[in-house]
Amino acid sequence: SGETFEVGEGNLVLLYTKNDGKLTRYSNIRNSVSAAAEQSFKYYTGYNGTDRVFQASGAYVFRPNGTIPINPEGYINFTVIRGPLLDEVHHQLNEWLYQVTRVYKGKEHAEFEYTVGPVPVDDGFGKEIVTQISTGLNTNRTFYTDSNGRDFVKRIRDFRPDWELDVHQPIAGNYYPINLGVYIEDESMEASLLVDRAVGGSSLEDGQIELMLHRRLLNDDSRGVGEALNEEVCILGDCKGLMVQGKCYLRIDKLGEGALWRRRFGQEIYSPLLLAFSEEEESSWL
Amino acid sequence: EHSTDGLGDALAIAQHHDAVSGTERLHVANDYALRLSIGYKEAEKVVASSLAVLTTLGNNSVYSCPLLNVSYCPPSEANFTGVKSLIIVVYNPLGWTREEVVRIPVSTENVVVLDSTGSEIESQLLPASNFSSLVKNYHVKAYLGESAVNSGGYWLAFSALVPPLGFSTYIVSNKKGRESRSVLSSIYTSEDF
Repeated sequence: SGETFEVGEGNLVLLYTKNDGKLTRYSNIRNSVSAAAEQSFKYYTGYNGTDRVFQASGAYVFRPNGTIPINPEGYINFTVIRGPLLDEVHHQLNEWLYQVTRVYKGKEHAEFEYTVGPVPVDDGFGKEIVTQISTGLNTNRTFYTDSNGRDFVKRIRDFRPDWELDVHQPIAGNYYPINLGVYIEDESMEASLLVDRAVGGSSLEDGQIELMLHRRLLNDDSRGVGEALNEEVCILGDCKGLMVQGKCYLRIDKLGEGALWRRRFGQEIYSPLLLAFSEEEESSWL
Repeated sequence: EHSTDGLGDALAIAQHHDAVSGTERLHVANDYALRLSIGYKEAEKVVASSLAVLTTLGNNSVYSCPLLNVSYCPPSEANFTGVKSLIIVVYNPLGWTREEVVRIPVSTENVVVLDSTGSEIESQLLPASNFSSLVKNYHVKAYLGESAVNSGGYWLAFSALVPPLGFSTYIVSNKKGRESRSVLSSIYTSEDF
């Protein structure tokens, strides 16, 4: 009704704006959790340089040189698919960025499946593509990331507990490795984002979580690998940048209720159901 | 005659710090991928023969679909019409019961999903997007050197209930002779809003 439409047939309902298909709200009917939730995409252009002048962004070094939003005005073309088991929202953001958001009837998390690539580099700049989930949580510069899938460790923006930090790289200096997930919390709620692969991530603003989805860079960062992080797939001599497809999962809980889901569902991401196929005559399979 | 040793070797090599952090050269990354693929193919045969014994499928071939994430799965996309039905074995490697939506690509909308007792269960058909067809062709061409069997088609979704460290069996059957079938999803575009 009005300016928004709902997605989700079960406890979880996501609200989107009608005119541009943007996610605006996350609501869980079962536990009365309702929070603003917006998603955006952008990319960082990588520094082109050497080890001496303008240290390049490369395999070892993340050194962004400018932030470019992707479709900040909204997603003009989107498609909603509804059914008895799950609803999907498809967003085509540009020629190399596509996302499907799924809400399963029996689950209380949203699933984002992103497909990124081949990232264009014709303009001479490498790109590092990220997505951000912004909530209204008052997080006071604090967020939590896992430690190689184990305990979540407290991170404070622009701060290290054991030395005086002088921040020269406000983005890269606050990035951490994410293997299981990242979460933020305030006095009433917590928002968790789990991943299906190792990525980089951070919380660069209060109430926000950021994940890096893909990197394609054109310069060697001169830290030993000896080549640029510019992976390509070649078919009959036609080489294109790598295309990646992955998933992340968002859930917002009342404070203190997210840890169980992060542990349990994190294990389910790591050990998915395995499928095998065969065929049999109709009359004999019973 | 088959073993999981090749996969073990590939996984061991991929523990190198360059493999873990992604700071290896591209040709090394390709080598890691190749070894993992070889190991996977070998281990797949062990799993297939084990499942065949467990499920009493006997001599029937059992396949896995490593490119299922890009909706490429020849056994499920085949026209399993007539007397043949598609058998799906869902294995749960964790120690608790799980109920999850399983999705497989199919080429026809005339299907029903049955559980192992022969009772029909709720299922949903989702049309494959143009973009997912593009992704599918990209990967199938890149990794298998051939064109995808079916571009487009549908994803068939159904809810699988699987016991701890165990498996459940589901059957996808042609709807012929049956009153109901999988529910086709409703589709709304941005223009509809």
